Amino acid sequence: MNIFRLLGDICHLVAIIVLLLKIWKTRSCAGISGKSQILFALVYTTRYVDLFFTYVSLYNSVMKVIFLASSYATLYLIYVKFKATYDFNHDTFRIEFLLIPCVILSLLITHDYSPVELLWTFSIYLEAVAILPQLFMVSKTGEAETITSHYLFALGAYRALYIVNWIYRYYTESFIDGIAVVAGIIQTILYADFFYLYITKVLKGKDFKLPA
Amino acid sequence: NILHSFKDEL
Repeated sequence: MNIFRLLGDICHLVAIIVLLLKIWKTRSCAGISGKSQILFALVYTTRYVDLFFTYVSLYNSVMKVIFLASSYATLYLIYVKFKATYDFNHDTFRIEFLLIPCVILSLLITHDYSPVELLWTFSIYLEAVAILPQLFMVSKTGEAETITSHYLFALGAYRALYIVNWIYRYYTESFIDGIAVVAGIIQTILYADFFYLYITKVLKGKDFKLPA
Repeated sequence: NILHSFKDEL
């Protein structure tokens, strides 16, 4: 554990809590892509099956349980409790276009052909693109609520901090996980446009609106 | 081998 990974995990946790609180407090999931949340739940489920097979640390296990539980709680809020506020007309990204390539890629490029390893690899690839339905929704409506933009910023910052952590680990432990690093870089690049608008608009107190 | 799986990460 190093400071970059810890900060990354904290950003990740903050993102999830911000999203849950936003939906809970406003009693509405308007502007939130349920499809991205389905993909994230799938990411955590396939990656954290190792919860039953390997023990790393108490921190590691507790965080995994929190990520799993919060992702299913988010799905419950969107698809059950506040279903009436779910903006399905704007959440039209076809997730099979992400799921199928991720399945194929994880069968082609993986560290090892064991079921747990394949699920882990799939989860890494899927996480890289899981935010696309949400970004697609924002681009379709041309705007995002300020709180939604904070959520997206924290979620994007998490993987960016992990990249710094991987560089640090490369120099201190002299090894690197090629799959995680390449996927993590792609994941961070997908947020680049958003980061730019967030920094130039939201941090200056303006609304998050895409240029017309 | 510098390639290694980071399974201790989240």
